[in-house]
Amino acid sequence: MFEARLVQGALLKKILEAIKDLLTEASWDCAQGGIQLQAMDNSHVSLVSLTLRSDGFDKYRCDRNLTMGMNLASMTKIMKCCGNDEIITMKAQDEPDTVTFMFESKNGDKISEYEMKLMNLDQDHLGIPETDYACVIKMPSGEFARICRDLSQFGESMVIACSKNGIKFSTSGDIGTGNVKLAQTSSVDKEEEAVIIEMQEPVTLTFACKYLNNFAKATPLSPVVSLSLSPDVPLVVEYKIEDIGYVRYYLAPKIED
Amino acid sequence: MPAQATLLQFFKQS
Repeated sequence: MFEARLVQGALLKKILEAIKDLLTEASWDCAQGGIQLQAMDNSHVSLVSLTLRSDGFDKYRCDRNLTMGMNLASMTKIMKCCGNDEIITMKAQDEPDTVTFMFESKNGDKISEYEMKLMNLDQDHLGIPETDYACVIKMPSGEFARICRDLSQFGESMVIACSKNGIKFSTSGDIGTGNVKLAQTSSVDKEEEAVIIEMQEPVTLTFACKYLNNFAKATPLSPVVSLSLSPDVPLVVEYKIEDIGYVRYYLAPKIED
Repeated sequence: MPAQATLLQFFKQS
């Protein structure tokens, strides 16, 4: 049997908001160590990799490894029934056909239960090699979301150029061009407000704005986002999820033919 | 114009 209880149920709601527009369906792989999800969008341009460690849950039990294929639109409907301050418990039998979501109010006066049918999904797991990235940027997630939103008004693609002096995001389109430069922060009171660049060599890559905007839907999960870039390899955009895990997005670059 | 690559060009299917 599988059971995972999360007092901060709002986290699971935010996680779903962060992936539901990229993926129509996904497999949640549950094991003793925790829950993992890896899935590509339909066009195979981006990939979501989610890890939730068992020790981050308030209660976690997984007797046998199981894979739960879920339609994320259906899961979103169910999560909308959960209040932001409610406790979420996910439950399933071994070899399940359904998963149950139980929502409890903080004082225990109200309990709602929703059972959702599971799907058999073909799994396209990708082996992602360990990479030493040429540039790793940590920056406020809200700033990244704003830059993606602002620049995507101008064009479909965004160029991210990272050097030791800073990062430049730029775009161009029919109405003109736009760019935003961020310098590395020299001193900050709060680490989450800093722009920090770890650079081995400068990198310039081009990405589709629509995916970056989709990744930015994870902003409520973390005040900080990290961008890892190397020449001619997919970008990694990572949001840590409190003490429980992370969501990482991989995005294939646009490359010259 | 650069073309959009896919992840399958970079990562192996397992």
